[in-house]
Amino acid sequence: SKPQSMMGGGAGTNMMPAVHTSMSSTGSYSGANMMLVNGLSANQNQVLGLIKSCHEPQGISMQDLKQKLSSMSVTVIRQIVDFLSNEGHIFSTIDEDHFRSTDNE
Amino acid sequence: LQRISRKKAAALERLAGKQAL
Repeated sequence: SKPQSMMGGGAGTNMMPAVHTSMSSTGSYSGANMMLVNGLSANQNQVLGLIKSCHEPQGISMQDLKQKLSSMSVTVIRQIVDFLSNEGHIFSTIDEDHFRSTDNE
Repeated sequence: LQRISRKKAAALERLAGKQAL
């Protein structure tokens, strides 16, 4: 690279003290502070809440869940339900499309 | 209904097992 002749000691001495702004590069996960309640994500809690709200002996049906959770697709709800039943929060009742919660959080 | 209660017991066991982990 062409050696630039540095204008050393120009007229205006820069009075600005070079402030070293040390970037706080601490690896803190301040980014996505997920609202994790009892280890579940928001939508998992939503599904669990719905299933808890239904006190039918046979539980709540997949149709009801889909209807109330219109923002989620059936596959997403199915995944969450599978996870929740695997965790033991809920269990399938008369068939794989009916669920109840084990009630004790 | 007893099928449901059996499944509930199984889920409770899973839940207890998870919390024990």
